[in-house]
Amino acid sequence: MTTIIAITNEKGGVAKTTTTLALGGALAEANHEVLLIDLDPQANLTLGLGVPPAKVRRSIADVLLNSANLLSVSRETGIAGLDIVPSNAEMSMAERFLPVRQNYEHILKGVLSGPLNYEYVLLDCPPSLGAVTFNALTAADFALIPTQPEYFSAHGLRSLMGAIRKVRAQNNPDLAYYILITMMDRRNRIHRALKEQLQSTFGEGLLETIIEIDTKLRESTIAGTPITHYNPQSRSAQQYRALAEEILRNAQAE
Amino acid sequence: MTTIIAITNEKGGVAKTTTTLALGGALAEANHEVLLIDLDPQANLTLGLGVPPAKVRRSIADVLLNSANLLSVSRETGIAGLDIVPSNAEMSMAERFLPVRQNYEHILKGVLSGPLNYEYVLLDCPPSLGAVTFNALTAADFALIPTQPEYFSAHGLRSLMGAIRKVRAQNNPDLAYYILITMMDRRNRIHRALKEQLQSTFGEGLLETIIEIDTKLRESTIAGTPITHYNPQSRSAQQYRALAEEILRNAQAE
Ligand SMILES: Nc1ncnc2c1ncn2[C@@H]1O[C@H](COP(=O)(O)OP(=O)(O)OP(=O)(O)O)[C@@H](O)[C@H]1O
Ligand SMILES: Nc1ncnc2c1ncn2[C@@H]1O[C@H](COP(=O)(O)OP(=O)(O)OP(=O)(O)O)[C@@H](O)[C@H]1O
Ligand SMILES: [Mg+2]
Ligand SMILES: [Mg+2]
Repeated sequence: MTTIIAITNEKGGVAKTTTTLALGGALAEANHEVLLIDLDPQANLTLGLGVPPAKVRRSIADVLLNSANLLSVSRETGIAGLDIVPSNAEMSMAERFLPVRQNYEHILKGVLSGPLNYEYVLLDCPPSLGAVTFNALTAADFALIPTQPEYFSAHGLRSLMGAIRKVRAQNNPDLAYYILITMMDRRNRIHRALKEQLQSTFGEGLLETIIEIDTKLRESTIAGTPITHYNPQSRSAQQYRALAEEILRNAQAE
Repeated sequence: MTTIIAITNEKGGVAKTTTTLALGGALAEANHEVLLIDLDPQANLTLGLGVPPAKVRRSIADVLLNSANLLSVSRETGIAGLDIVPSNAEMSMAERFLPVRQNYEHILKGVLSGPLNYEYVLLDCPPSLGAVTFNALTAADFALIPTQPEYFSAHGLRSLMGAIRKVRAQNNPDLAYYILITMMDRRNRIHRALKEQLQSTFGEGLLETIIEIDTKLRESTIAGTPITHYNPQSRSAQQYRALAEEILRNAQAE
């Protein structure tokens, strides 16, 4: 049984990639088999695991645009239980060329429908609500939505909720979602106020786990290693482990 | 004589919108006539000036996709010398439908080619390198590139430089660029290291002005007012005034 999680938010810079890396690390560390898929032409997930995107010849773009086999493009990361399907600049063609195909929103779901030797597939999405993100939402069991406790981020959730409703109506009726507060600074008055607002607006839809600002997360991206393996004792490693546990609990409760 | 500035970076959350708002405020305060254009479907620039995007009936999408007149869509902001052409969710159609037109990269340049009663036009771009951003780069005199002194942001400049070279070769030979360090935390070791690296890589291409972290900028977006008018004595208001002066000096030196 494979659980597919789309890590998405149209708002830029809210820790989508950082969350994909860290959650992937935490799940792999807990002995789950995990596949990370980089859907962003920026290829930050690929870079964050130490793979230079400029050297990636075959990427997720070949799978989505040229019917390449997913597993032939995936590669090991050096972390036990954690594989990646990398991205590269070719993915910038996807927004333009996916929509010309019949049922284009189902392409990724089709690719992921075969038997996969992974318990979790994490999809790192670009900061947009275009063809690529709709593919991810159509394929996903649930959307994990990292959000900074800031005004533009909180406001942006409105259009994402609209996109989720649309995907539920057209392609994926069981699509669930969880919102995750990231980059929180507990000393900041606006962050505390917006956290309260998110809790009262979303209730159960907001995860209890909160990820706080931690510069060790910046260091881990430079080191090309998930925080759980780069600095296992750090506060953010513990917080992302708590996130993995909360997600596992929610999945079982379903 | 109108100077057109594209505020752009594929990397999300690097203060493109915040910079457009604050630089616009600083230029208007110095008695220049300024037009802000929101090219992002998130419509954060529109929201940051207190206009709810959900209530915007005619937006920049009508100008780009339905040949509406630019000035008929623009509106006053309540700040003397500062007007805005708002965005709304319709702009999400632009990435998909602009490319089907003949010479689609020149549409915005055409719209801005008539005599405009503005000395500066600032274009707030979405976090992508698609049809909308290529339109902005084709129309612009120069690109202003906000960048956080962080690993993913610094790495992302590579693909943006490639896009600028391409636009220079095909559509806009005189396109210049300036990189602006934003959201800088001077106490942070990685920020200091990456600032040095950006200085040695880009030399003259990196502006001397640096924008530091300042929570008053977050407050100003909630208030719907540029920082120069929301809290004129704040450090970030001073830094954005210094940015306006540096840009004016560079423009004269050209
Ligand atoms: N909890 C945190 N503490 C400190 N820095 C963080 C934290 N989470 C993320 N960052 C940093 O903030 C920046 C933005 O994070 P990231 O790139 O993961 O966001 P994103 O949503 O994937 O961005 P994009 O929209 O461009 O894809 C990165 O430089 C990252 O290293
Ligand atoms: N110097 C600063 N100090 C503190 N907060 C800042 C600063 N600059 C921007 N911010 C905040 O950081 C967040 C990201 O900024 P902003 O939304 O302007 O970036 P952007 O590049 O336009 O994002 P997107 O890629 O989504 O369009 C916002 O919540 C903004 O209020
Ligand atoms: Mg990312
Ligand atoms: Mg923006």
